[in-house]
Amino acid sequence: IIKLEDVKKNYYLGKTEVPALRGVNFEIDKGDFISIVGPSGSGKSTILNLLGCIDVPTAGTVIIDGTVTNDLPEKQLTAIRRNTIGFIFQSFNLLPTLNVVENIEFPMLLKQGNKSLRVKGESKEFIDFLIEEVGLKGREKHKPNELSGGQRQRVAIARALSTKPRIVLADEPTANLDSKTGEEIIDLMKKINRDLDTTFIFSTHDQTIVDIADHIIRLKDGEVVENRKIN
Amino acid sequence: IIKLEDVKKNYYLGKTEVPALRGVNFEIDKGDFISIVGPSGSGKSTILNLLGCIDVPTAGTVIIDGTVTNDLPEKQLTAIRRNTIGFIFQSFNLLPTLNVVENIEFPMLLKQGNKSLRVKGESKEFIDFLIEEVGLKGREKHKPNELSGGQRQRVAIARALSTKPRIVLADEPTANLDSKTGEEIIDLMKKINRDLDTTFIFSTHDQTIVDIADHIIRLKDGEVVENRKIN
Ligand SMILES: Nc1ncnc2c1ncn2[C@@H]1O[C@H](COP(=O)(O)OP(=O)(O)OP(=O)(O)O)[C@@H](O)[C@H]1O
Ligand SMILES: Nc1ncnc2c1ncn2[C@@H]1O[C@H](COP(=O)(O)OP(=O)(O)OP(=O)(O)O)[C@@H](O)[C@H]1O
Ligand SMILES: [Mg+2]
Ligand SMILES: [Mg+2]
Repeated sequence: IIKLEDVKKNYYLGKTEVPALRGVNFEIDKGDFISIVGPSGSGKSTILNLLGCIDVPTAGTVIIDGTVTNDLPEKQLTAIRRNTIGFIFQSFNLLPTLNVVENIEFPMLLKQGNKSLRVKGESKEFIDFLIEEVGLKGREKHKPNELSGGQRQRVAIARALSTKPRIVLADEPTANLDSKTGEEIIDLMKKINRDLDTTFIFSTHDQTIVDIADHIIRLKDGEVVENRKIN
Repeated sequence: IIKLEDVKKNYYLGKTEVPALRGVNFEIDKGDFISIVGPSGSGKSTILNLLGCIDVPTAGTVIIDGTVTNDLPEKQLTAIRRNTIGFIFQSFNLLPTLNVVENIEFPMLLKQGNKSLRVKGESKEFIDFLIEEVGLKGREKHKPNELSGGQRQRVAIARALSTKPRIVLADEPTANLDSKTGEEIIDLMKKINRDLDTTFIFSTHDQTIVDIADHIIRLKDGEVVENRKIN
């Protein structure tokens, strides 16, 4: 469902070139539960941003669900992001003026073909289910600055899952969670992966996620140094 | 060096009362290397904010270095924060317009009695030492949005250590770091703890820090359920 072909990404600091990815190649199958691991600064978030169509490579090709995304116009990239992908950001990126429920519902309202400004029926039930599963029942009316670090992370997680996207990109989703809460979140994702055949791509330092993944890609200094399937 | 006596903290959401701390008691000795552990939402950051004089308790007494902080005027609280305490925030709180070096130097320029607007001599050497120790050599000119999540966390760590404060409060300092980088950071802190008798208070989910700590306080729903010294 995803293919990276010789992908390079350079950032520029004034005249200095910072090579974040130096030629990355791998394939991800539909329904994969895959972890991308590697030291801090090795390029994990950069890869997720390319997969999430939030950024474009400096060189090489990114192919998502059969479509080459490199030169797509912004309008089409936005459509892919909204209809295919759920993103859990490393720094959460919640909307500060919206409360927990409103933050989780937001992507649903943005989704193409959604003509209503309200979330009702089965969609509303699924959101209530997610709020309970991530342990935030009773905190629905809190705004992000009225939540603990781990609670904000869990809102970001529920938000990414709320539209039942085909691909979930999770950037260190358990970094701010104690091991018990983290395990509950991972079990939830495993369940969704099995029931809905959702593809999960994690960037993580959490050995618990790595142990459950069926495919591991290891990065070092912007290069893939290991690519191992575990079925 | 620190004492909490029956400390309570309530937040208010409209009319709803959210009891974050329900009566917390403990003492911390000078030079302690102590970890505060507990599930997400159990009150760890709230305690650190009270110890860091960023917040005041709803009830009970917070005593820092012999001084009761509850009813101090803002001017004195600011003086304690700047001269005694180094704080590593859970969400980093770096200044977005300053680069790595400028962010790390900033508390040094704020410190009472510091008449100069430049960091020179032995202070400058210590900052260069910290930048190397946290693995950010070569990244001095990057701004926060030009750094990875773990790199930002390491800038926050170096910044908190740069004034050689008597007490360091670290809120999940390794959450965004791979285990190897995290261990290097913890070794650096252990070294500073031994050489300068700095008191370190961690809120953490990282078992590696818990294993090295000589004092563990466990929280659950805003209460202390375990308080164990390990010398
Ligand atoms: N400004 C606020 N208004 C209302 N409730 C708040 C506010 N800040 C924190 N809380 C609540 O207080 C409780 C304790 O929060 P705290 O941030 O101390 O938890 P924590 O142990 O640091 O959690 P984590 O491990 O997720 O960072 C949480 O349940 C949170 O929802
Ligand atoms: N906008 C930018 N400008 C310059 N350099 C950047 C920028 N964004 C990232 N980098 C650099 O690219 C490299 C890869 O960053 P990336 O965020 O992908 O790392 P990461 O593996 O996610 O790290 P972490 O585990 O710390 O989150 C880092 O060395 C970082 O300094
Ligand atoms: Mg990252
Ligand atoms: Mg916290």
